[in-house]
Amino acid sequence: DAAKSIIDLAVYGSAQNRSYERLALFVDTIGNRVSGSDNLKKAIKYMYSALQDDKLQNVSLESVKVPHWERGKESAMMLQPRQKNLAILGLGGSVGTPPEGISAEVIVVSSFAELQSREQEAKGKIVVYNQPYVSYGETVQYRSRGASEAAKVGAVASLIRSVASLSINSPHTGWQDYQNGVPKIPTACITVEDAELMARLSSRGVKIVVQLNMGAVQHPDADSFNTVAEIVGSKYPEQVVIVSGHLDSWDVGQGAMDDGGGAFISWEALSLIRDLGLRPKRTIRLVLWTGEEEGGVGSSQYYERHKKDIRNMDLVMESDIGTFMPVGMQFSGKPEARVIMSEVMKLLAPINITKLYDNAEGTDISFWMQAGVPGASLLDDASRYFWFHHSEGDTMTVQNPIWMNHCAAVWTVVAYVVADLEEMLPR
Amino acid sequence: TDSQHGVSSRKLERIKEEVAGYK
Repeated sequence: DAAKSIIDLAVYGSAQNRSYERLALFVDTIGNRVSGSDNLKKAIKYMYSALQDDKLQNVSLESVKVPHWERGKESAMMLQPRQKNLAILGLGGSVGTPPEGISAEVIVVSSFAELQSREQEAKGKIVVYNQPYVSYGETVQYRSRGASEAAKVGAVASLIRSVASLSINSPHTGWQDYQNGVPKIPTACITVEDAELMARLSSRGVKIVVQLNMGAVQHPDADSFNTVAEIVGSKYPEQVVIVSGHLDSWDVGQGAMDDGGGAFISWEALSLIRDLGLRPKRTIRLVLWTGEEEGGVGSSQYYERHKKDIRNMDLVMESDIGTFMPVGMQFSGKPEARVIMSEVMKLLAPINITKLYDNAEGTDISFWMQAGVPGASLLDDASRYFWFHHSEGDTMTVQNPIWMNHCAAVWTVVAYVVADLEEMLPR
Repeated sequence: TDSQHGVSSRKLERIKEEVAGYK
């Protein structure tokens, strides 16, 4: 009755609310944790100590190099047709402006195609992208590629409508990628409201001028660590189920949702198993990744270091789309493995979270999945996730202890049962 | 029958029974 015991302890028993309370203490103490920052170093040190205090096994830090981008002071002001402050968040990896800033006329476009069709107008201007929010995966292209696409047509900077499904004049940051051979121009996100304002002004033929100041600096890569702890398997200790979330965040809000919740339910999974005196046949390994926001930097180095052991990697699990009320699990693997995972999900009938969906997702586990290892990701009611994502709104206030209890129960039952089956998942 | 990389239906049934044992 292991599954029922886990559910009872996580949702109704003495461990209820523990992951929430641990997370609150952590983010209230440390704050946000951008790659290369002192806060991230403190966070890793904090977790290293906390996991040891929790009496987990093989607590260790695995050294990696991560980007170190610093935002600096930044501001934007619409000068014409009237003065208006624009709330902005510079994008990770962006170059800064000259000290005096950049003052230029604006061209507003709603798509890359429109930018191409109006390329003659864009030279020497600031490109404002007012792309509609379709889905995160589709719309985020404007954030990651917007600067280089604008630079190709001679723009001097780009301002991109935040990738947000709801806005209260809140800018959302994120990583952006410069293309090789294309000039690097400053790039930031503006709010949905300001993007739409400038689009309306522009559609009326009104000339818009914006002053942009960004003090962003790219430092040399910094030392960082993936944080690891285990419950060592009793029969096949060399075989591993990974449960994971990422410890780094953006430099706004508290990083409580992205991905504090995912990291802390993953820690909770090991705590629950330990509390119940369970010892699966295989090793359950907690990995708290670093440098995820810059493109899975810590996890890619982990993969390179450990891929020689891929034969023993049973299942890789990642929670990185919030810990709202869970609705099931996403899974990528062979049909035979899916049948087994469907059976495992039935064990969660007492809390009515039994659905298995397709297509596990998660930057940090993608390297393993692409190499054929079965992968699973927590699916929750993420309808509000992109309201807060990469914004000052990503705070503890978004989190809910009851939802986290349920997430922890789902996470733990799946990790434990898969790790304890007599055989590894087919692949 | 077992395919080279697959799992036989009999084996799958046995694993399903094993999973059910964790209720």
